[in-house]
Amino acid sequence: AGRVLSLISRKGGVGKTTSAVNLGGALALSGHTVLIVGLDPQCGVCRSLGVAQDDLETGLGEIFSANTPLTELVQPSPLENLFFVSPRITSLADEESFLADMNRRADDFAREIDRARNLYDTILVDCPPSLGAPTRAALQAADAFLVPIQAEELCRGSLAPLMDFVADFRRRQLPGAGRETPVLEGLFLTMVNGRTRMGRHVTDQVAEDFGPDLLETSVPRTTRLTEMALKGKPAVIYARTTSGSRAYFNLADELVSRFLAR
Amino acid sequence: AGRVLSLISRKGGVGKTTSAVNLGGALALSGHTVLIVGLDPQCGVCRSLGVAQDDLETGLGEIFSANTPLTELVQPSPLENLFFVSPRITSLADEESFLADMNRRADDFAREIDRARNLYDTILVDCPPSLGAPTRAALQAADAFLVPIQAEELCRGSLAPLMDFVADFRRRQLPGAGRETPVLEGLFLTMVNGRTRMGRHVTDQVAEDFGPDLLETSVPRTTRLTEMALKGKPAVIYARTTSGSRAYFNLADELVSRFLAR
Ligand SMILES: Nc1ncnc2c1ncn2[C@@H]1O[C@H](COP(=O)(O)OP(=O)(O)OP(=O)(O)O)[C@@H](O)[C@H]1O
Ligand SMILES: Nc1ncnc2c1ncn2[C@@H]1O[C@H](COP(=O)(O)OP(=O)(O)OP(=O)(O)O)[C@@H](O)[C@H]1O
Ligand SMILES: [Mg+2]
Ligand SMILES: [Mg+2]
Repeated sequence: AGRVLSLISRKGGVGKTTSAVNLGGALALSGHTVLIVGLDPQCGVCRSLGVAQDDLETGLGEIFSANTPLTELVQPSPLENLFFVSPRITSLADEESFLADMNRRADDFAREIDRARNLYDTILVDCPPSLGAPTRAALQAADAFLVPIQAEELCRGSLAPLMDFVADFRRRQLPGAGRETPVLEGLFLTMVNGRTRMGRHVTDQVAEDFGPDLLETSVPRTTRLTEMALKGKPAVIYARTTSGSRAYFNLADELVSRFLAR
Repeated sequence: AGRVLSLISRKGGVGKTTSAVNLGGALALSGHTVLIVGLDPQCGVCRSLGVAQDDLETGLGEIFSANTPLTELVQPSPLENLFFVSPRITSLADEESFLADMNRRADDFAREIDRARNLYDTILVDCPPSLGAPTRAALQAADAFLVPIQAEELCRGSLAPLMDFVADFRRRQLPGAGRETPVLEGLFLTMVNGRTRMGRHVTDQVAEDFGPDLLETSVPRTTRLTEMALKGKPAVIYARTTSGSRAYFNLADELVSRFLAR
């Protein structure tokens, strides 16, 4: 049965979507069957996999509006083993009702994710930058959560409240249900420029603060990764041997071995 | 009487906070009296002006909890003419009640901003990355709004719905009150790397899509600007002659002359 990993952040623009798409791609190329669930109304996931939001035939919202199973809403990607589903939002009314549904019907969402486990080895959930309804729903549905950390001080300084939020979230889940999920899968550094003092400062500080929870793989700052939304496919396809792509292959390997080691 | 400008985005990490602090600093150094109102619970503004969020004596929330006038909550900064106020959030409960207040008591917030106009030439409101309650309150309180655009495709692709949102927001304001505010002050490119195809692609596309609404000043990608949160002061102080700082001085001049030209 599949494993559900949610990518969360409080700070904006730290690489959640880039990581969801490229980690998903790397896992797919290593033989996993992967589903990426995009929860950001801006639909960075679908654009990064070649589909304009307006061209989506259907979207996540159908779970709520028509009780359609999630598994019937899944879309193909440029990679054989990689699939995605995201909101199909073409108006402000769409966006408001999507957020309202994620708020009020998180249980339905979690149930649909649970049912999808039969079909996918890994389900990656990409969240908007906040601790609002989509992030809470993503945590409720997840076995584990991943925290990308942009190697900049403004991002590093916003981590502690994020970790408190998840700890608090876990406590608020029904205690009788023995919920220890979602566990922390790991934090990992993104957009690292190791030649700058800032890059080294944040790397050292995060290593000190989080110890073994900080994954060994970090993703370098590289323009090739930004082309994803133009090319409509992950860098692990269009720039496979470059540093950004290789980092995501390494991240995939590291996550798989950490999981097997438990 | 002061002018109220809100910095908004739907995409995360596009440079709202960096721009609020450095534009505010540049205006202050040109003789304006400036207030930066931070609406992001993560308090990037206070950290960038030398104060850890836990060390704040008071915060924006006192407007709601104790009916304290905004003008009494204002904090000094390393610059003589530059002041700030931000939420003082030290727990999840704080964060939730702040967001609930911004939602239900946006009128009180707008009234307090309005009263502050007597004391400041320019009030800059820094928002979290979303179209939620703080952004709506910031639009309600503003004369004009500014949109930083990170020179990357994932950001460019999320602009149209943002502009629709503000147009819709304006329409929903009481029509009888003749509300044409907030007007679009302008969009401006940030984190531009002009040597990359992506940088040039986004620059050209945004110029084509927005014409004269795209400000002439763009902010280059430069590590010096990222040091703001470590140094606790704007780059216009610690790195005044560098490209990032000069861009914000130019942005301040451009905004002032555009305003005077009307
Ligand atoms: N390693 C990297 N090197 C260079 N640019 C990157 C890297 N990772 C992401 N980017 C770029 O940085 C920007 C932010 O990344 P991304 O959109 O993936 O972050 P996010 O956390 O999903 O943002 P949001 O908070 O808005 O959802 C994008 O323009 C992306 O192309
Ligand atoms: N011109 C620039 N060059 C290099 N780095 C920059 C530049 N502007 C901002 N940054 C860095 O990019 C990151 C995001 O910037 P910032 O926090 O100002 O954006 P934001 O829109 O306020 O983010 P959020 O959506 O989380 O509020 C920060 O780490 C900041 O230091
Ligand atoms: Mg994203
Ligand atoms: Mg910010």
